[in-house]
Amino acid sequence: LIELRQVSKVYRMGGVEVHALRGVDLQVEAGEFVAIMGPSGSGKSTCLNLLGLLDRPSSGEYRFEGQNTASLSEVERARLRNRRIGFVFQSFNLLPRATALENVELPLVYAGVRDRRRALAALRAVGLEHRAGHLPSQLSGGEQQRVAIARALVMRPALVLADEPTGNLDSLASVEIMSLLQTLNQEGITVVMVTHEPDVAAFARRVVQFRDGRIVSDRPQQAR
Amino acid sequence: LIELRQVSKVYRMGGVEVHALRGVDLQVEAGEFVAIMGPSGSGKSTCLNLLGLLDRPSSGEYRFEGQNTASLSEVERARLRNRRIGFVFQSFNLLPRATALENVELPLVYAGVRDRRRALAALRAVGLEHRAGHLPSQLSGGEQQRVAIARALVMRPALVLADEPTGNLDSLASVEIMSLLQTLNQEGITVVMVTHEPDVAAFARRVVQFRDGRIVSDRPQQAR
Ligand SMILES: Nc1ncnc2c1ncn2[C@@H]1O[C@H](COP(=O)(O)OP(=O)(O)OP(=O)(O)O)[C@@H](O)[C@H]1O
Ligand SMILES: Nc1ncnc2c1ncn2[C@@H]1O[C@H](COP(=O)(O)OP(=O)(O)OP(=O)(O)O)[C@@H](O)[C@H]1O
Ligand SMILES: [Mg+2]
Ligand SMILES: [Mg+2]
Repeated sequence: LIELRQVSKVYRMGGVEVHALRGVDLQVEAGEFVAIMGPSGSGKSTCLNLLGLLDRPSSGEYRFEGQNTASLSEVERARLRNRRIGFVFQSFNLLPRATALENVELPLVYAGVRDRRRALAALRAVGLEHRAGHLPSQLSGGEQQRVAIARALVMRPALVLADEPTGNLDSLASVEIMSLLQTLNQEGITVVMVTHEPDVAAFARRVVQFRDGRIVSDRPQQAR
Repeated sequence: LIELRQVSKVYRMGGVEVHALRGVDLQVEAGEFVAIMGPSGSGKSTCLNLLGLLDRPSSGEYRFEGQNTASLSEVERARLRNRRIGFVFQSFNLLPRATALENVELPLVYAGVRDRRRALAALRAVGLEHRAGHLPSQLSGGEQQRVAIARALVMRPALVLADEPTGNLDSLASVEIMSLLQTLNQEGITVVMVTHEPDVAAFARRVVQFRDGRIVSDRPQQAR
């Protein structure tokens, strides 16, 4: 489904260069459930942003469903992001002036589909239908995170990329979200998730470890 | 040092009322190290915001250093927040157009103190002096969180309130931050920290459990 070949990412700030990714090779087949782990600043979010077509590699190749993403137009990238990829941001990225329900509806509206019931079902799946009318500023941290998860899942994408999806959730809410991702994965959705919590990574069938912009290990494991 | 007596907080949104806190009693002495835990949406951040004078109770009394906070003027509240309380927000709340160093300097500038070396020392204490010139958008999630921690500590406040300070940190960075808080606590700084991670709560000497806006348990424990 996705393939990174010798991908590097360099951020240039004035005279300084930050090598966030240094020659990463990663292949994920359809239906896999992968956990990405590693120290703070090791390049996990940078990698996930490239996989989600939110940024471009400085060098190397990224193939999505066999196609070289470098040859895609901006419109094609946006269309792929909207229909095939669900992205849960580390900082949620909810629209501040839209309610929880409107935030979850956003990908549907963007795709030209108007389906309030489907958005409400996504909110119900993360346990938040009772907060549908709240703005993000009227939600707790973990509730905002769950709205971001519902928004990523509402289009039933082929690939879900989740960046620390349980960072603000207590253990019960975390297990509920991981069970939801597991159910979707069993239905065929590919999941690539960044986490720093071993209890959460235990739900994946493969763990990729990052350090200083490189992959230092990539192993299958027995999932929880 | 701080005392909540029958404190309630009701958020009113149009016709709906959300009872985030329902009659909370909490007393914390100077020098304590308290962990606040509980499910997502149970009122932990609401409680911490009241303790940090960022919001006011709907009913009940909050005494800070023996003084009833209801009798304080806005100027006195802001002065107390700036000099006596360090606050680490769940969503970091960094100024987007200021560098990491400038964000850490902010409380000093606000107090009329100009001390770049002290701000740099605070950044060094959280392991980020090599990112001093980065804007928040040029930092990883865990790095932003650590800048927010450095900013809360730079004034050496009497009270540090930290809301999920390790939510985006890997276990090594988490232990480094908790050791830093422990050292400051041994020097006399009172720490009240919200966390959903048992490994992090283990550093505290007292654990307060919230559920549905109430405190359901409050017990001393042997710290790590
Ligand atoms: N400004 C607001 N207006 C309306 N409701 C609010 C507001 N802020 C918080 N709430 C609600 O109050 C409840 C408590 O929120 P709070 O942020 O204190 O929870 P929390 O324990 O910190 O949760 P989390 O662990 O998810 O961060 C939540 O259900 C939330 O939806
Ligand atoms: N826009 C940017 N400009 C410059 N440097 C950046 C930018 N974004 C990230 N970085 C740097 O690149 C490195 C990798 O960042 P990245 O966000 O991928 O880390 P991460 O593994 O997700 O960390 P965390 O676990 O803390 O979220 C970090 O050291 C960060 O400072
Ligand atoms: Mg990250
Ligand atoms: Mg909270």
